[in-house]
Amino acid sequence: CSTADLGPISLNWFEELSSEAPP
Amino acid sequence: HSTEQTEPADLPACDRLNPGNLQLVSELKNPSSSCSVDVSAMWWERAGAKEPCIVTACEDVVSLWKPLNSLQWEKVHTWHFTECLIARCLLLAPRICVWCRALLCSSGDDSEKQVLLKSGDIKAMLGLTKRRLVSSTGTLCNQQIQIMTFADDGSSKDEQLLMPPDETVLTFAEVRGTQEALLGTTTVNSIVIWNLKTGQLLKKMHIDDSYQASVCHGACSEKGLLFVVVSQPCAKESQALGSPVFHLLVINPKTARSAGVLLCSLPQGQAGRFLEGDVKDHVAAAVLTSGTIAIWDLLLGHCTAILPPVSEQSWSLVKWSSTDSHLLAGQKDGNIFIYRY
Repeated sequence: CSTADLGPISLNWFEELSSEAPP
Repeated sequence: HSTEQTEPADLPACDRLNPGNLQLVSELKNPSSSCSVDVSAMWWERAGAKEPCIVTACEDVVSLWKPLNSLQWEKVHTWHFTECLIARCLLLAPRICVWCRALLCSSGDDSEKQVLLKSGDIKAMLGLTKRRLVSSTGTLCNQQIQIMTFADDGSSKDEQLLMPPDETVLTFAEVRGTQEALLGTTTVNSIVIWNLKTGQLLKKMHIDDSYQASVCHGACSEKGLLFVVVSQPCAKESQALGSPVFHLLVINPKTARSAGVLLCSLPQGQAGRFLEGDVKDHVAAAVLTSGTIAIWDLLLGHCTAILPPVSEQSWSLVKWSSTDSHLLAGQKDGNIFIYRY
């Protein structure tokens, strides 16, 4: 598969999702 | 306590069974008629020295084996469990062991004790790094996902709840490369991610319906993507895909989009479905319903070894050793064979 199909990738996904998710 | 010892294995006989990647090293014989339920390798600390040991579990007995030399093992401890039958061994790193479907706990020194940790409708359980144990109990609205942390002496130090998803969690996996991330699979084809530190549910990602009731065997985070190995006990044979046993998926946790990377199917001429299995680094091993063990290299993308039943005894267990590159293979009668891979 191509990674383009997976949408924009973030190296800091864990920190970003943690700041977005409800506490 | 026991003085039982193993005999060095007959190496030439093994070469005939496994021309290739597996070499029989040793055998742990089970003198009782009790059924074998689990096996694990672990580091056992005693008087300040660490030894690579093997833990075997039958229905009501857990045994600890230490190496006498490179080919022989000696049984040094047995623990009897009278109040419940053993379903699984869960090992917590480092040092502390929690055994028996995580119901009982041992401090690991000479003053063993058994403590009830969890009872009830336990759906999934996994021993994590930093002496932590994660469990899920109940279903849907009364589901509870709990992390228990243990002190050096095995006593319970901390308990924390993770936010439950609105789907029943089936399996857990730690994420290599992202230390505080925990991954879970659910009964309705979702993969969920938690932050172990805060207890937050970070994402619920629906994966393809063809991955129904997947069991997650491992996950790693690499360059912003999650790579997850799942097995599918319910997968059916098809002409196009053969008999699928393991899948390697890639997931973008930011967008929740996923794709299949590798499908591990049985080589032609092999029959059976996934019964149980274990993944370590880039190698995946499965016991098939035919009683055979099959091994795949996830980097090479193909099956690298087939281990048929030995002495007409089907295999029922397979685990990778956490202390070396050995494969631990168990038969229903409780005998364990150790192979070098």
